[in-house]
Amino acid sequence: MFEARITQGAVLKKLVEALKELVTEGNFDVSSTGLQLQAMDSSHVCLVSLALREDGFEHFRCDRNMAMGIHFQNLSKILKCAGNEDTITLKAEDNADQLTLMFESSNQDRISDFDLKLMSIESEHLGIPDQEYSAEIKMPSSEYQRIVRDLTSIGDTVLISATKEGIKFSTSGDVGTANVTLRHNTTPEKPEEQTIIDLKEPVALTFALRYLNNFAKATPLAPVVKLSLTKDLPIVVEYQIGELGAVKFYLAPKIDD
Amino acid sequence: GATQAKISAFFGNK
Repeated sequence: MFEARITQGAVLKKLVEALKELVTEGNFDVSSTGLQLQAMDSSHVCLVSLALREDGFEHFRCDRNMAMGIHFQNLSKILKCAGNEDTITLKAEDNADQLTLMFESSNQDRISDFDLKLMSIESEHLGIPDQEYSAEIKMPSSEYQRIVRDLTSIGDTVLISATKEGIKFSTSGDVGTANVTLRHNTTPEKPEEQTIIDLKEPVALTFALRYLNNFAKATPLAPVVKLSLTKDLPIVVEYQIGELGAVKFYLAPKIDD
Repeated sequence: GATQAKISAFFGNK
């Protein structure tokens, strides 16, 4: 059987809210090492990779590997019934066709359980190579959210260029043009307020803002976001979820004809 | 103009 208990149920709620617009359905692949999800958006332009470690949960048991097919809008409906302070336990029998979610209030005086019907999803797993990136930028996730939201109101695509001067986001549209540059800035005392640019070589790539804006739905999960860029490769937008794991969004670039 | 690439063009099937 599979059983995973998380005291901070709000994390699970935020996670599903972050994913549900981008991916309709996907498999929760559970094994003794944790829970993983890899899913593409409907247009196969971006990929979400979620990995939650077994030791990040208060309790984790998985007797045999399983792929649990989840419809994210439906999971979201159920998780909306959990309180923000609730502990959430996920449970499934081996080869089950449903996932049980149990919500316990912090003072244990309210317990509820919901069964989510599982789906059979044929999903292809893509191999994501480990690699060095030309530029890695860590910045406050709220800053990333603001930049992509602001630029989405001006244009459809963004040119992201990383140089020793900083990281620049540029767009243009009917109303005009916009440029936002962030400089390397380690002055703030709190690491989560710093902008750290690790540049091996200058790089410039163009991406669809619609997706970058969608990734920012993960902002409530983490104070810091990391962007990784290499010429002619997908950008990685990564949120560390405390000690529990990470969600990474990969977006294929726009390529000049 | 620029063409939107598919993600599978970069990451092969496992």
